[in-house]
Amino acid sequence: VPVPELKDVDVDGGKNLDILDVNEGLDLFEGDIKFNEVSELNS
Amino acid sequence: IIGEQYRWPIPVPYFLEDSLEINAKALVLEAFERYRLKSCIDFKPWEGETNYISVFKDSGCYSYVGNLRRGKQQLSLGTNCDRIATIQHEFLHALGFWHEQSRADRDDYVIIMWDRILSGREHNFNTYDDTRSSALNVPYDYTSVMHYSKTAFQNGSEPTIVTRIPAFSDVIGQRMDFSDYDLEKLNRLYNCSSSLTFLDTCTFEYNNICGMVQGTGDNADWQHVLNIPNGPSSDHSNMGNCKDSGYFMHFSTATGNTGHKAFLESRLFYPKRGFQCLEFFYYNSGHETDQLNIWIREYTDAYPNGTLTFISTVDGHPADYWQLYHVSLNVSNKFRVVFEGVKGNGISTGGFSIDDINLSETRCPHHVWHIRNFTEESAKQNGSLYSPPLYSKDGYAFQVLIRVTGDAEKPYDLGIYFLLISGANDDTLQWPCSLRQATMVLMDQNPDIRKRMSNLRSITTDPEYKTSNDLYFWDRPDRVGTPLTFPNGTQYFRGPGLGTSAYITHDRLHSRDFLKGGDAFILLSVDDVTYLNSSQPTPKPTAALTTQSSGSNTTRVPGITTTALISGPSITTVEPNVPNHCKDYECKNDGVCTVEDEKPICRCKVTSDWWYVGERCEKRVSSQDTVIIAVSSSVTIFVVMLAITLVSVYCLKKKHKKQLTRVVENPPLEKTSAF
Repeated sequence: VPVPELKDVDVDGGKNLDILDVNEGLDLFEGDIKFNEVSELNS
Repeated sequence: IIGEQYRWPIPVPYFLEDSLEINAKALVLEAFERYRLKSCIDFKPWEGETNYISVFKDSGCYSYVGNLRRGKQQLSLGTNCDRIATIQHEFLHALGFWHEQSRADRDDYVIIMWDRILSGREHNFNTYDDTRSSALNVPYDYTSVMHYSKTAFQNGSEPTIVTRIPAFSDVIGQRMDFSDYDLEKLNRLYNCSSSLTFLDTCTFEYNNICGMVQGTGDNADWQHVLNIPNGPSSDHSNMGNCKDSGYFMHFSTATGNTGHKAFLESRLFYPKRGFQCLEFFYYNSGHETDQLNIWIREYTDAYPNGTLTFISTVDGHPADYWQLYHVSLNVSNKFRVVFEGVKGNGISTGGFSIDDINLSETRCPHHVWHIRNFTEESAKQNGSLYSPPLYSKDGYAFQVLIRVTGDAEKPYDLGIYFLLISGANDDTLQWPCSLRQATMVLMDQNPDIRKRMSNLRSITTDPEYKTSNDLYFWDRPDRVGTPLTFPNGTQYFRGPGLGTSAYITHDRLHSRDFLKGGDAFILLSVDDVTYLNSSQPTPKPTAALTTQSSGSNTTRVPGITTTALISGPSITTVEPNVPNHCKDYECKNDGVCTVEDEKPICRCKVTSDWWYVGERCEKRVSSQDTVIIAVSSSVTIFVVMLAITLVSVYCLKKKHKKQLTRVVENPPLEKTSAF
């Protein structure tokens, strides 16, 4: 049975996603840095 | 980050958590290979070391900076983090690197446009002074994989980072591979003097021809030349761009008799891993019956003078351009690589030439797709270039599609897609195709493999993945694909493609050596990654652990030696499963369950500043607590001793006074009678 032609799938949804784009909305320091405790940030 | 305490011991222990996507797991291993090739940083599966990197899937891609000596240190690779440069970037954070634009002198090189930054995000553009961060005497690096792109945290469409040299405006934010300066810093930070898997690179620019030697027992020699009248007119390293340089080695078949040969033997190599990839460019301007053969001369105890083993014959036909060749080797002993040129029985006006040799203890790509005159060819094909039909090692037929978006007037980017096609083995293969990782690399043709910043993307086939029509995406191409015809008239089916439209931007494609001499090389591999679907073995203590050994676990860090205290027995070996006793026994605060006298007990996390105690590691104790306890105990003891002393003195004094009074009232009689 012939099937309709399936379209290619773009895993990036047509966007050029950089690390900061992927992490948008997350509360990470400098976009992708995690801190252990507040004291570490203060230091 | 300044501070030896932030360094990791080498090899760095890692644990790939089950939550990770398979494609991400495979890419982590690929990223480790780039570290091993270009630095001395090695990684090993966690065997119970006190501190290790736990790679897991959370929201986003993130890491801590440096070794925080917190036992299990997490590094997240969430959705859309399965990109090799993203993984390299996060591991560089873990190894102790901040972002490039946060270095103390960055304002000399870039201008931060504060009014274009999202409100409240300005703190992401902080710098660290030279008491906190060191640039390790390496110049500011626009090409660093650790640099923000120009659009970081922007609130509109204007760039938030403007480079003081405009040419670097679109260079910052590359996510392809380590830059040269990234590697210089990494190698300085960890005192690297050699790499783990690199063996040799040679452009033949110098007269010593990289220590290669002309063989004996042959009829001719290889020549060290700049050009050959009938090709090649220039070398591959420089493509003729540098006057009076650009040497390569040439074996002429224009003279001599049929069967005449010349050997060119490499210097000695001492392999560590037991597998190697030899890569070189060659130019065949001879006759199609001429041969270029690859041999290995291996030295063993039984054969101290070496034995020659034939490896392969370069199968490229004569062509007026440089071609790329890979040879997989499996050598465990001291060896040399031998290039043998053999004159065939046809009339030749040229011969074989070789250039840009690289030898490393890595895996070769399975296929090379050479796209000649890339720009013209992609324009001719309306922006869609399909690779020739290829087979994976286990028999799946596939193609790769490169799609150019935009048109000639507007700068275009490249997309890349992996597609299954119908093949000769389809009836015997498993469908839908399960957990095959397709790796697609646009090769940076820098002559030195360590300096390449090749662009890699990979996808992994998910057998459960369905299309909107409820068909399995990776099912047999003759079930879900489109019927097509090859140029030779053969009919076949092509399934849908999975990939990205954002493989590489136009500007980056035209940078470096991606299109050297106008040609592109796409390196392709398809690997079965089913083994990554099972959990990484977790460390388990052996029977020897039933005896207590108080201990210290000494780990080697280049430059320093760190001794990490472990409470209780030290963990020595790895076995595939956690003991059954530990199944329902939960240790809190990252404690590790072990078995002692057939009873589960918790080994708690310890750092130099604090540690956990209690049956389930539920209580945290810090070194400050001990200081307080020690000081208060000392004060208490001192006060009690003082009190005892004072009371004793008082009692003695009172007793002595009493005695004195008695003597005065009743003087002793014996003294009187003596007179």
